[in-house]
Formats: sequence, structure tokens, C-alpha cells
Amino acid sequence: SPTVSMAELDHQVQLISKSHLETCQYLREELQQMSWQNFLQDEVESYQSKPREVMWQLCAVKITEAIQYVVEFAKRIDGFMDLCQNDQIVLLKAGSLEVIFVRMCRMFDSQNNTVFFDGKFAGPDVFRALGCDDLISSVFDFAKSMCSLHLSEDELALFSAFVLLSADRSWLQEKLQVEKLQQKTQLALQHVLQKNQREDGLLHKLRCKVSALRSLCSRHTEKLSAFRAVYPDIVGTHFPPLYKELFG
Amino acid sequence: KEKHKILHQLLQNSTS
Repeated sequence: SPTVSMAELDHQVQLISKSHLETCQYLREELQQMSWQNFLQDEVESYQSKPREVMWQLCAVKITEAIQYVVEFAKRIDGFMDLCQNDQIVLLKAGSLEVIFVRMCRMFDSQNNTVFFDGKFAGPDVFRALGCDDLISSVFDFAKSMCSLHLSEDELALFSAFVLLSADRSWLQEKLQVEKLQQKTQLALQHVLQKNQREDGLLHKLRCKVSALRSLCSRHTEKLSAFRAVYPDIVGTHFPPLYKELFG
Repeated sequence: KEKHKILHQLLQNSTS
């Protein structure tokens, strides 16, 4: 774009990368140190034998913890807090879980097909009690395919911001403002991909991930409604209030 | 606003 200079793009990349690193919940080094810690068979079985509602509640708590970090990330994105409050909420309601799925590739071990959860690395079988094997397996497949792109922290930061600033979310009041922010982020993402000498098709591959993320999130909503239909009181009284605000 | 009380609160808290 003729209106954005290289220096501005560099600055944008630096700012978003810093916000990402300050709010990413776990540093890569920390995760690497814990990478040998997998759940033992009896621990896996203990997760599998938990009542469905207990496992759902545990996952809701973990998702909520991660969302708090995403909210902090959003607040530190240049321009986000200048949006009207309605739009800040709309973007976080629609995008926070998507960012968690993007961030998940940092906590994912492709070789073992495990993800860092509740203190150790867990395979999909740990989540069996949820009764959502198909969704869990899609989430793991998504993480694996994100991992295969080998994104650096700055690329991941820019992509997360791009996802969060989606200007096509329903109920936005100042769509144009969000569009401007998203375009600026996309330019910064392109800039960082070029600077890191990534292959030409990577931006296209990342764009394809956006629809996969939407599908995962709508399937999460469906599974939650099905769960809520059976256990309305559990959701009402035991789920974190922030989780209910976002997905209720 | 009432519907997203916690989110509002998180957004208003100053970044640490």
C-alpha cells in the first residue's frame, strides 16, 4: 500500500510480536522443558473415567484461562482499544477461541500427537470423556497442520492478530475501522513473511486456515449446546462466567 | 453491557 511505509510495517510487526510474547501464556522454552512429560496410562484412564460434566468443566476452565491471555493480547494490539466497545466485544466473542486454536500449535507435539493440557502432554484419548471425539480429532488435526507450517513467533503473532481483527464478523458497528486495522495487519503479515523469506504460497495457506478455524468454533458451539441441553445446571452454576459470556 | 460484564471489566482493566 502506498500509504504504509516499510518502517511503519516493521514497527507494527515489532509491536504485535511483543504483545504476543507478553500474553502467550507459556514461552516456547517452558514448553520445550516440559515436552517429555506425557500422561501415563493410568493418568489417561483417570481422565477417561471422569464424569462427562466434570471433564467439560475442566476444559471450560482451561479455555477460559487461555481466553484471558487472548483478551490481554487484543488490548495490546495497536488500535484495538480505539474501536467502540461493542466491536471489541464482537471481535473477542467471535475470535478468542480461534486465536486459542492458532496458539495451540505452540503447545502441540506433532511427533506424539499430544498437546499441553493440565500440566502434561495429552493425546486425544485423554479427552474421551467429553463425548466429542470427532471435534477433538479435528482440533488435533488442525494443530498438526498449523505445526507443519513452522511459523515463527512473529508470524504466529501477526496471524493471530489478523484472525482476531476479522472485519466480516456479524454485529460490528464500525466495520470500516476494523477493516482498516485488519488490512494493516495483513500488510504487516505479508511483510514479515517476505522478510523471513517464506515460500510464496504461505499467505494463501494461512487464509485457508481461517475457514477451518470458523468451522472448529461453530462445532464447539454445537457441542456446547448439546451438552447444555443435557446438563443445563452444570453450565449455569459450574462453568466459568467468562466462558458463558463468550459462548452462551 | 450487563450481558458481557466480565469481558467489559477485562477490557477496562489497565494492561499490566
